Amino acid sequence: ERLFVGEQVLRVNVESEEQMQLLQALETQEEWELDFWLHPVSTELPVDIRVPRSSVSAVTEFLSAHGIPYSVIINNLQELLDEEKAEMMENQM
Amino acid sequence: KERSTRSFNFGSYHPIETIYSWMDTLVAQHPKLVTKQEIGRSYENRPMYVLKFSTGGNNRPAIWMDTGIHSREWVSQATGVWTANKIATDYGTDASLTSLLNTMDIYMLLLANPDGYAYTHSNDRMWRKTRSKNSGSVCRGVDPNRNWNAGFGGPGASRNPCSDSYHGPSAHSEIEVKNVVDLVRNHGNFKSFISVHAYSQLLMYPYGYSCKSVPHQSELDSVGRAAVQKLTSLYGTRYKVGSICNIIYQASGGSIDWSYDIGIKYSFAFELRDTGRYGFILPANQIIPTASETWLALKHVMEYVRDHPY
Repeated sequence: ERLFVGEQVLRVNVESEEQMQLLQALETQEEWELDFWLHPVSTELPVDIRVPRSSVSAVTEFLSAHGIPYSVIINNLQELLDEEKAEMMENQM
Repeated sequence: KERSTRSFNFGSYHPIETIYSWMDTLVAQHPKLVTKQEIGRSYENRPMYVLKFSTGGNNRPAIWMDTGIHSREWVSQATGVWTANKIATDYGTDASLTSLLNTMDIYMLLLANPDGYAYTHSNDRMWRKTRSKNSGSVCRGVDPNRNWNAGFGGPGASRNPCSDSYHGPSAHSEIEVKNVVDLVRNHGNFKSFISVHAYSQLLMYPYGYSCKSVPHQSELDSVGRAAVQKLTSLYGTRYKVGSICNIIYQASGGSIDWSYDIGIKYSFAFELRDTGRYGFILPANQIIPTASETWLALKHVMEYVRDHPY
């Protein structure tokens, strides 16, 4: 089973077309293995990105360097998944 | 196994086996209204079941609803289960729903991507696609919402088998898609096609493959806005309404573009809530509030379809 220990989900609220284009460039960038839960489409909708632990510092540095505001909506994805699984097990019992 | 719908917890997520077992219970409890039909098998040979709600007649005008085409969007499958139970239990008491079912049928495909859904439980909670093998690639799966014959292979889908939006080798290459296509085409009398996804609180209509307006754009837009108004009235969850291309992005090969292009005018896609900022991992305690608010919008759309035969 694939685990997501230390993986984060960042919510980025892009403020300009330029920032949008920077994020769209990230979509095609494969090295960081980003999983866009919500894609950069308009300044009216947030962009949510699941970031593997190994890429967290590179991605946050990239966003900070370009002055792109973001927040961490899920700090450790595996924790949430463990809670979800525990809830299902409890319900089944 | 949870044997009775009464003990089935609609406020929890369930594995595929439990949902399939619950379907039998629902049919057993409402034998004059609900039947379960196998419309084919998935790539890994899992049955694909449609719940048909019908009070008789022959090939009546029908409404299609599918949930879970993207397997990791668990709140959509859970909303489908709750909605199926709601329809079954409200028939006979809710006058509007009863009048609808006295003239139309409703078909619900709760697990539109069964292999993917099973895989999210067993191996990778973040899995979105089907599980088919892609020849020449180590990566598996096709995005089942890029595989329909509607602008297939156009912008907004990837030709890379490793991409989450890979459109597949050809339109309807995914057996999960082809099973639905065959059923809808053979039936020939669907009047509405509703596909439920998560998340980002959107109610969308065609097109995704192009940003040009569909001929019925203004009607679909006003139906969508009125439906969303009903949804918001329950808990204040705010939705945006618009065409797929204009409200999010150009996405080719989508199911509701296909359904619209074959003449099913009232084609809509829902992106359900994430009011809690959990994305795809929406806590189970938000399932019933999500399904309850969504029902108000779904019901509005279905009533409109009932009252506007074409």
